[in-house]
Amino acid sequence: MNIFRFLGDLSHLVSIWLLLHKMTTSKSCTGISFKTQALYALVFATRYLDLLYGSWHSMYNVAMKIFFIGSSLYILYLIKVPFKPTRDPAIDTFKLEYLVGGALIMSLIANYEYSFPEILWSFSIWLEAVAILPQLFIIQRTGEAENITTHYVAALGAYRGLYIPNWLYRYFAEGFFDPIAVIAGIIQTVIYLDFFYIYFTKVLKGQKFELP
Amino acid sequence: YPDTQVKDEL
Repeated sequence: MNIFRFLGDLSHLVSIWLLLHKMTTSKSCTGISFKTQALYALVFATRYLDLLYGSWHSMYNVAMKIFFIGSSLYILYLIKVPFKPTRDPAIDTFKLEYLVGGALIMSLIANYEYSFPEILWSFSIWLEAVAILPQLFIIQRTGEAENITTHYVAALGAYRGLYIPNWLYRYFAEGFFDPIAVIAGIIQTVIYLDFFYIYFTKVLKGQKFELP
Repeated sequence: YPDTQVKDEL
């Protein structure tokens, strides 16, 4: 564990807290992509259910895995049951088939071993890299977003962004290098760059998130 | 790949 990874994980926790805060205080899921949330639930299920076959590294690791699986299912429940009337499926139209299909193909090409757990892990890594796209698509389509939603997306982007200095640190300090996680993580961070540009130039200067 | 089987990252 190093400071970048810890801050990254903290940022991930903050993002989920922001999302839950937005939904429970406004009693709505307006502007939130159910598809992105469903993809994250799938990402966590395919990566963290390694708990079931004994992949227990530390209390920290186990507690985080359980939290991410549990909170993602709770978020899906909130969107589908109590806040269902506030969702507009007509703007959440990104084609999931491309993302899931692409991640599946990548997991068969890039994995460390042709075994079910390794392919599942690789699938979760590639899927996570693109899971935010339906959410960014909604923001792009509507041309604006509530501030709290943009804070949520920013915290989520910061999470994988912070993993990059973590990988650099681990490469030099520990000789650890995980090329699949690194390449997918860089792709994931690049996907956020446009968003971050507007977030830093507008939202953090007190303006509303609006596309030009 | 060193230790990539040990997936301790989240």
